[in-house]
Amino acid sequence: NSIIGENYRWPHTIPYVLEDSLEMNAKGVILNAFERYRLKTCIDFKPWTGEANFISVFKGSGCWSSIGNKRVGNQSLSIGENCDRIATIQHEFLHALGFWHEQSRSDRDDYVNIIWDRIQSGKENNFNIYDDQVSDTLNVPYDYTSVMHYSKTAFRNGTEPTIVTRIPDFMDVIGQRMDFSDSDLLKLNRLYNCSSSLSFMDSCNFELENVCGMIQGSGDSADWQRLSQVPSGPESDHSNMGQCAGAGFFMHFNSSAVSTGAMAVLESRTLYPKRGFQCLQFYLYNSGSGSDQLNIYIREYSAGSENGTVTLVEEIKDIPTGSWQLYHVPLKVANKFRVLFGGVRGAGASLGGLSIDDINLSETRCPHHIWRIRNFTQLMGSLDGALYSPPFYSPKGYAFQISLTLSNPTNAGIYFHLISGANDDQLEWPCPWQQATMTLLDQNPDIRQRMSNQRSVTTDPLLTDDDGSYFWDRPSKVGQEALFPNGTQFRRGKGRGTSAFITHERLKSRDFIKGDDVYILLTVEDISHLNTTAPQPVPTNGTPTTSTSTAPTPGLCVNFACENDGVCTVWNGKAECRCPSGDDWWYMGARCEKRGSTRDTIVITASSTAAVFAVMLVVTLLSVYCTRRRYRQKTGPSTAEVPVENEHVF
Amino acid sequence: TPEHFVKDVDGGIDQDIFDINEALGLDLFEGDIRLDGVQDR
Repeated sequence: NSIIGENYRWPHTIPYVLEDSLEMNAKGVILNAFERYRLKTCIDFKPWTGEANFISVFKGSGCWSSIGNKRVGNQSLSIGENCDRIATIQHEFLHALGFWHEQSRSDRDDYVNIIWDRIQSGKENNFNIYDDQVSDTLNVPYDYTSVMHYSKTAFRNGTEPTIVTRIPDFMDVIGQRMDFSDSDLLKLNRLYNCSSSLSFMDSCNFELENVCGMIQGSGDSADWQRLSQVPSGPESDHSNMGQCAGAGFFMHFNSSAVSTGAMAVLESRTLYPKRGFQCLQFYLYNSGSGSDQLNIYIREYSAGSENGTVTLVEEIKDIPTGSWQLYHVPLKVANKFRVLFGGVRGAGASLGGLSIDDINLSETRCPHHIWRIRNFTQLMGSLDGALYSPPFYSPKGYAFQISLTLSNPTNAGIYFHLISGANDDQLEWPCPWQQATMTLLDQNPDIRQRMSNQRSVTTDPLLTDDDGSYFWDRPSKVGQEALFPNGTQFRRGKGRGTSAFITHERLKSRDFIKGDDVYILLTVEDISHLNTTAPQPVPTNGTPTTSTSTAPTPGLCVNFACENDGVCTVWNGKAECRCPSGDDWWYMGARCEKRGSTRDTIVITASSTAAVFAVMLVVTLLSVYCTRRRYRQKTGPSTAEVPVENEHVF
Repeated sequence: TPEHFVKDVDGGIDQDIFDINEALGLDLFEGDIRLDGVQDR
């Protein structure tokens, strides 16, 4: 459902500016949203370096965008208060990329019914449809799951839904604000002719016999086998959990058939990194001995080493037996490489071995921690109070916990808590600008098709609680007493998050619960670097700017209005207007009140040329006239007219 | 366990884009689109 016209397209790499007005959490979430574009589409984002057109994201009133590239230079996109959810930002940027809302398609009425008398008066036009002369469906069927679809309660005047899907099962699907749907991606990649993405590298569920081009290692003592079942486990693969008869394969290393210390190596195909950092994710099942282990190696190729240099990256030990478990391994490879999975037979007795499935490799950052919640189904609806994660430490050393609430009949909630930890004496309090990102993982085998649900919370050191204390102060000071399951006492700070993280309906959909396991991926990043008003980049026309000269200083610019979207800036202590410009037009004047364009220049040039020509013509004619007159005088009538006989000789 | 000691930033309501804009009194095209004359549909 995109706007028609090539002039609305952006380049594949979109220049952007995150204005200082944005909330800190919003800045972090916007950068996370860009990572989702980089993983699943060919759209990339880069800080503005003076390109003619760029998107300026600022904290306006509400969440809104324009449609397509308006080619106005500085194109605004507002991420205001409460808009700092990743899918909201993905939604607004899809507008900027040229997409309308899904239910405004010309064929909308084939799929949903609009209940007009339940719409707030005056808002009916929000439900207009537009024919295929003005918007293009890109040949993709109507998409109930689109991140661009209204929810069933949009603009309702009461409690009844304004949209009723003709297929009832989709009633609670429309209006999802989790992630791009498959069709969103299909349309976007079709509109921008994407054939690859910046950060996706590989995904393998071993359903195809070519096993994604993986090869058996050489020099090892056993091979990995492609199986769909092992007597000692797993009974089925992880991709489909055995739901598909005749399908569902994984790779298995039978450690019971080799002696202690024997290894089987499985190598990935050759991979070509672009960003220099990667995250390897896969599911692992251990049905061998508790001492079996899986080693992850990298074979990196460089000019000097034709066969590549093999380096051990991680040793995965103490692998729990009897269930599929998710693992992440961060990599840092800059040259062509292969990933090697080395299964090693441990000393203990083995009845089976190691199995791997659903491998994904992308040039993204791995989550810092994984909270695996087992037997989740029985917890839903039965848990009163909150479920707490194990304690984790952030890279900066802050101890934290996540809490999940499942007792509300409609929504599950999620909260981030700081807790007392071993490093507290050396840390800064209140905790400054740590962004906690909590992701409920959609366990789809292919990372590109996952629609994970995510929320971020940032610790603002100046935030105060109802009682006036600093919210993110030291937990031993402001927190409550609590006990770990082993009885150890600690103090837990107040949690911050949302009671409306995801509905129970959605939680039970897709692959959020798989093998009765739920995974919450956790990352706590220091985003204080986003807080400084860093000097703005130098536009290509060479006029250096610093954020102080571009960022309006409230005092000088308050009463200094610029017209035609001009921006007030302070230069040499004086308020001035910076005027917008386009490819062939610009505004000028002290207040950007005058408009200029290359057409004017052409007119001025032509008219001045004509004027000069006219003047020269007049001058030429005059000079010819004067010359002839003088010539005629010289040879004039006095000689010619004097009779000869009257002449006197002296 | 002690009572669930938290601050709910959503106040218990799952606010969509259009709810947020409506509460602010914005009257944008289809709730969150800023159109200019050239693009009026």
